[in-house]
Amino acid sequence: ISGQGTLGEFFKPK
Amino acid sequence: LEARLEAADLFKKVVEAIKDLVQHCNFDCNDSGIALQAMDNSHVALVSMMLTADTFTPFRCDRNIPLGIDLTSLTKVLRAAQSSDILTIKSEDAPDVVNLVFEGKDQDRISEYDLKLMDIDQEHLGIPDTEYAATASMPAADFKRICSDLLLISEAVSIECTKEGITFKAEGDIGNGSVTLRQHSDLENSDKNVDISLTEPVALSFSLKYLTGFCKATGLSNQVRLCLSNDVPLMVEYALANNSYLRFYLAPKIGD
Repeated sequence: ISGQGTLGEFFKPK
Repeated sequence: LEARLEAADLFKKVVEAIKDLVQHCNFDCNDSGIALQAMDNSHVALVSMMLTADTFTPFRCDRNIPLGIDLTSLTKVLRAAQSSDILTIKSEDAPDVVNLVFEGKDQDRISEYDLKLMDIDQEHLGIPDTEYAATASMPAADFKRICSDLLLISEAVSIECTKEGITFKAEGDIGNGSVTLRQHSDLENSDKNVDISLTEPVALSFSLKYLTGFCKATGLSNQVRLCLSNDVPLMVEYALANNSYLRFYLAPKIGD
């Protein structure tokens, strides 16, 4: 079973 | 701000499509239109909406204003608008409220609502321009059907895109299921096209709970576009008229 990633590592605050 | 939509339907459907994913968001208004970017609480999905100035007739916005709105409250107000009503969104310079006016087509009924605004401290995320390895366009209704069918099998779907087509696979306790859409052009009705462009094959897993949530936007567009690259978030795009769009981003599942 795989875990759920998050967007934080891809989209950084401007 | 003064923005008039010929039919409230578009705004009603956009809000309906995102209200379960994000609760409080800023509608960022400037002279190019009305934009919204918000992440869900778990930071797994992000919605990015753009309603261009050309979508409205007319559109006027003299300075940048963020309208912080509770979407549950906005939904209550929008219930009062019939789909065919003309919708005008108005706001002052430093607003406490946003004013929504709904006019029946025959102009014998005018409804006016003021919705209180909230101060929302929302960080803006940079979404990098991505050359996706695979993009697949398909009828939005087909995508919705596939997601809801596979959700009955599993909470996750693996999406594999090759030159032959796009395959959605679910493995669950009761068994497995897969659906493949092959590229094809329907000469009579381009809304039925399945179009795939690919620079390299991709295979990624996603939560079906989120994907079925995105499918609440199905009524906005005949076609949906999925953009995929290995190890980056999926983009699901519902293109709207006048270069407006509703896009969802979803972080992939991580292999063990």
